[in-house]
Amino acid sequence: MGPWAIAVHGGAGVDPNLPKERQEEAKRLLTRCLDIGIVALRSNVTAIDVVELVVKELETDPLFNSGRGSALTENGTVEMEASIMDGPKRRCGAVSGLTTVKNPVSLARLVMDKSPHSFLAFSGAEEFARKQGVELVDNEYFITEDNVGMLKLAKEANSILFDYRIPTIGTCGAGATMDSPLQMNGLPISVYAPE
Amino acid sequence: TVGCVVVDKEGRCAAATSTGGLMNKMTGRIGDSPLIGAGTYACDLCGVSCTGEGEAIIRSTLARDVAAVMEYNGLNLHEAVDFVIKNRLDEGKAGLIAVSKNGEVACGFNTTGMFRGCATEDGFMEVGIW
Repeated sequence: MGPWAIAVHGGAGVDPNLPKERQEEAKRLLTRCLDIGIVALRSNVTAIDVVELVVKELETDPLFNSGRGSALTENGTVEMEASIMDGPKRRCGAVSGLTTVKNPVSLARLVMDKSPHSFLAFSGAEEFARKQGVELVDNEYFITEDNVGMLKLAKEANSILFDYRIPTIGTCGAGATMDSPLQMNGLPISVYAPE
Repeated sequence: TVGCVVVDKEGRCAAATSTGGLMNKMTGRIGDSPLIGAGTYACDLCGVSCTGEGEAIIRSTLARDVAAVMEYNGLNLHEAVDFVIKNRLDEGKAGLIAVSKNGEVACGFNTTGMFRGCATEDGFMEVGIW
C-alpha cells in the first residue's frame, strides 16, 4: 500500500517561559514514544494497536497531562478521559470520568472491541473496567506534587490553570480581549487555558 | 492532553487521545478528548488528535472537520489542517496532529507552543515545542 507515518503530541498551550530542562525532558519523552511507535510499525503492527501502545506510554509517564500526572479537579482529585478510533471501519471507543483505571486509553479500546457501545462514563465505565479485568490503582497514584502545587496556585488565583502557569487576563491570548459574557466556574470563559 | 495518530503500511489510519482535562475543573466536566469527531477522529482518509481549549474544539468538531474538508473540498492533509486551525476555532486556542492514508503527517496550532513529534517511513523525524 504506502509508507507508514506517526505523530504524537503532549498538549498545546505551552508556557513561553517553560524552563529549558523541562523542554528537554518533554522532547526526550516525545522521542521515546516515537521510537516505540516506529519499532512497532516496522514490525507490521496495525495502526490501531500502535496508537494504543504509544498513548499508554504517555499516560504512564507523569510529565504530560494524562494518566499519572493528570490535571486535578477543584476537589484535588483526578478524573480522566480518553478515546480511540480505527479508520477503516470508523470503529471507536471512549471513556470519561475515570478515577482508578491505570490506562484510560486501553479501557477506551475495550469499549470499542468488547462492548456494544461507543462511550462509557463514570461509574458505568469503572464497572466495565472491573469486569474486563484492566489494571486499577488508587486515585492517589495519578496525583503528583507538581499538580498539587499548581492546583493551589489556581485556587488562590480563583482561575483555571494553564498547564504551566496562572493566566493573568492579559496573557490569555486572543481570548483575553474577548469580553465574552460566557462564564465557567464563575470565571470569564477567556481565562480557560489550552489544556 | 496526549495523543497519537498513525497510518500503517496497509494505509490504515488510527487516532487516540487521553487527558486529565483542565486544572481546577469542576468534577463531572467532560472535555473534547473523549468526544469522537471533536478531539479524536479517524476514517479511511486520515487520523486526527486535538488538544487545547476543549470547549472550542467541541464547538468546531475540529477533528472531523479535517476529514470533512479533505473529503468534500478535496484539500490535502496540510491544507486541511491549516484551514481548520485558521477558520474553525473562532477565539479558541488549540492544536492538532494528523496523518493521511498516503503517509503524510501534519500538525497545526494557534497557541504559543505544542509538544509534538512526528516520523515517516522515509526517515524524516522531528520533535518540537514552539
